[in-house]
Amino acid sequence: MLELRLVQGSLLKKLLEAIKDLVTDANFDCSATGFSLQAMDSSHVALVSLLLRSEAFEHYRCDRNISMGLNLSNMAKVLRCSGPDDIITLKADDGGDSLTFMFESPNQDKIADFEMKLMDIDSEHLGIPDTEYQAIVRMPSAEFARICKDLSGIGDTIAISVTKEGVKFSTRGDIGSANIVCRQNTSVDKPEDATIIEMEEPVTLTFALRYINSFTKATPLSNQVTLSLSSDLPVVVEYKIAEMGYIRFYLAPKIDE
Amino acid sequence: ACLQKKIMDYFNSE
Repeated sequence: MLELRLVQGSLLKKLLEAIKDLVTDANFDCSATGFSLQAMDSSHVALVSLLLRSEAFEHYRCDRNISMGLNLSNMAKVLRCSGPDDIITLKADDGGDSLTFMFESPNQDKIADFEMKLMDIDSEHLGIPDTEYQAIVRMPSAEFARICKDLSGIGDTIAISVTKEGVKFSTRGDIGSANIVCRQNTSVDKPEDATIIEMEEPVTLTFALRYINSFTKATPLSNQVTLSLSSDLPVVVEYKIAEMGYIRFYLAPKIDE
Repeated sequence: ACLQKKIMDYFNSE
């Protein structure tokens, strides 16, 4: 038996909006740790890993580990039927072939339930080693989204370069080129407005901009985004969900032939 | 020319 009650139901809605265009079908795994997903995009260039810890739920019952295959675009459609302040409860029976979503309005005057059929999905689970990154940049997530959107009007790739001067985002296209430099800035009124750069060594990596742009759909989940970079390794773009979990996107870099 | 690496080139299947 699975029964998960999420008072801040909008979190689940935002998570689905963040991944539905990147991944078509995926398995949601439920264990004592929490509700999680790991999936690759269809080109196997990007990987998304998300976790909502069991503590994020007001009620968390998961009698045994369960993997539920779902079409994410359909799941997003179901979640869009919930109100912005609704409490969402997920329910599934052991060995069942469906997942039930229950939406309760905050004052309990409206209760809706939607049942979705589960799918069998063959998915490869990748082991992601713990790595010390050469550079870690924390910055306002809205600022990062704005930069990615602006650069995508100019070129198809984004070079992210971290030096002691700051972090530079660059692109180049038919109409010309663009560089945006963000310097470390900790003298802000609110901590979420800070830009913090931790650098062991300078690093520059180039990525397909359309993927990075797609990751920024997670912006409503967190005021800050963290970029972790090392030479010849996928970048990690992480949005922390308060104390409750995270969504991490990994993207393989482009390599000069 | 730039070569797009795949994510499996970095992370192994468990």
